[in-house]
Amino acid sequence: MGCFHSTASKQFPGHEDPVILASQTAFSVSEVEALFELYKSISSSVIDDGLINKEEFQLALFKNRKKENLFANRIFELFDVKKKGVIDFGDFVKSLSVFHPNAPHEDKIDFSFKLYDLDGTGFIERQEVKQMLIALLCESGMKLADETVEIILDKTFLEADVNQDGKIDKSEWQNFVRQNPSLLKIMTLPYLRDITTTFPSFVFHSEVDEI
Amino acid sequence: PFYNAFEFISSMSSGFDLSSLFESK
Repeated sequence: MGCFHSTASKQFPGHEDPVILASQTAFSVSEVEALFELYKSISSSVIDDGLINKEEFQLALFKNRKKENLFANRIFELFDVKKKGVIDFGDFVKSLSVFHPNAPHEDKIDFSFKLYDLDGTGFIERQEVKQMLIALLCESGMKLADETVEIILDKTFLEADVNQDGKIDKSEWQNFVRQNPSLLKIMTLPYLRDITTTFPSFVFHSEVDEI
Repeated sequence: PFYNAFEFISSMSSGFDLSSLFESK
């Protein structure tokens, strides 16, 4: 499969065949190769080791490598599929695939559930949602009284936590998202539809026949 | 105006907005 693979495999640990990645995701082979151009740029921004560490991820998101952000951290943790503290190219493509406009709706619901289930217990607990609300208030510089935060939590859990056990399970989340489809807006990136035109240079590095 | 905590979080948090990854090229 040409020099794309042999070169990429040496320079990018965990690099996976773009043809296989395309077959496992919502992307075409060309789109996987275009994503590789983006991946190369992010993974070499701080340490040129062919992997994306948290600092590089934050730098790409915020243009600031020192900015700590609970939500960006959570996204990083979920993209770090192999739990090695870094994102390799396979992780990157498979995780971004969920954000493709054509990705299955159920995959988007599952991923969004994991985003909010901060400690990975299989439930979104009230304390986790409160932690996220407080982090968001800090991030945005907004001030809300604790009792206002509690009112927001009461109202949210009254609606989402159907069995009223103080936590939201996957089935409750699925129903809640169906009633509030705007919650999945963050799970779709229209940019991914145009990835080959955003990174046209991928054609110079490809030897895959499809292109 | 936000009585739905998740709507508040998803619409306000910059950390959940991955579009900036593509603007950084």
